[in-house]
Amino acid sequence: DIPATFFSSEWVKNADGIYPIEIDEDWLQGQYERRVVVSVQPFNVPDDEFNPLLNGVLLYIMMGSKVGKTTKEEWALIDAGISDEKWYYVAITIPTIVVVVVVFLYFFLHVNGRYRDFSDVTKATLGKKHRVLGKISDMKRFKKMKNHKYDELPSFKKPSKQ
Amino acid sequence: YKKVHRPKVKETTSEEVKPWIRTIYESQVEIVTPTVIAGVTFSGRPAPTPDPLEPWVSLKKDGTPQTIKPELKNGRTKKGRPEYSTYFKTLSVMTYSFEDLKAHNMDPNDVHEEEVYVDEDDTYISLNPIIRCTPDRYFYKGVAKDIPSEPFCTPRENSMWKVGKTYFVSWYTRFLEDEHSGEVVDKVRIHLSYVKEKASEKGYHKR
Repeated sequence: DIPATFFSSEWVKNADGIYPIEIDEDWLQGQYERRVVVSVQPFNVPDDEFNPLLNGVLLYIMMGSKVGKTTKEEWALIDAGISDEKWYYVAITIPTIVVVVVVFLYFFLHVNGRYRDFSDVTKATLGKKHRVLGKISDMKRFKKMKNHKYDELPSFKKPSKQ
Repeated sequence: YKKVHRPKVKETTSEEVKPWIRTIYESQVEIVTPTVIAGVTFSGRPAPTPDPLEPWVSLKKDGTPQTIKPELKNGRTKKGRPEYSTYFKTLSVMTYSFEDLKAHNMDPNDVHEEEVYVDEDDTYISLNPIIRCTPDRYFYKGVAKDIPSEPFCTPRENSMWKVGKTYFVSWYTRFLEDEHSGEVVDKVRIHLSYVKEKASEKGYHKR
């Protein structure tokens, strides 16, 4: 037997050049996907001399995608009067809770509006914004800086007309 | 947990495939039984009048069949049946003497050799509607994509085969030759073997 081989076809005519394979769930051995190699063994090569990896093609076999659409089974359950309405309750409950909380908060703030006083906070903030900087020469940082006075730039003297 | 979806093979025709009779090798009568695999009819009765626009079956990269309908555009056939060049022909050298040819420009003592491609026996091959594998349809595999996929055309490397579906493995028949005699091997066997893979090589495909 060829090691790790889980499927071997019967001897088929080479002239066909084609062989159909249907993937069996048992080949996955409980895993979701497995890496396999497909190889072709000529009649004149004995099993013990045949290496599947020599000219094989590596590929994956996998479980396949699940179908999320309403299937025939689901339709049959609905027809039988069995329906799963959990999603319906969740879809209704969550927005309702949000709306109730928003309404409660609005009335709470409205009722307690007159007991609120943020004037000290606002005054401090406004005071910071309207701070007077003063003269630059009074600032500690620029006290030692010698600022040159403005000198008039040399001007071009227009020669008088002769 | 949800059961694996197993799509049923779609029937493309309401007609039942029935056995038919043909005469091969001039006198031998044979009963041919058509088979349907993955929606493809093998050994089907050929049309009484050959139609150049008759659909044929190609294979996708993973080996699933795909029907191709040839189109006639501006007097030319597009997506027509595949041509196999000389891949399935046998090269033989024919030797002609002066007596055979009696060519006016040939020396009487000369021998003329000519290479001739002999067509293969298509008695059974003609019953296969699926495109055949030829070296020009090989792909390149490996990390650097520098290793030819010989003898396989399908499936391509890293294809994903899903449970319940049927895939076609196709190979170039002339690749499998006997080392000593040089003749094409008569019978073959297809194997599927598990491969140990590193954690980094594991495919984390969409589930």
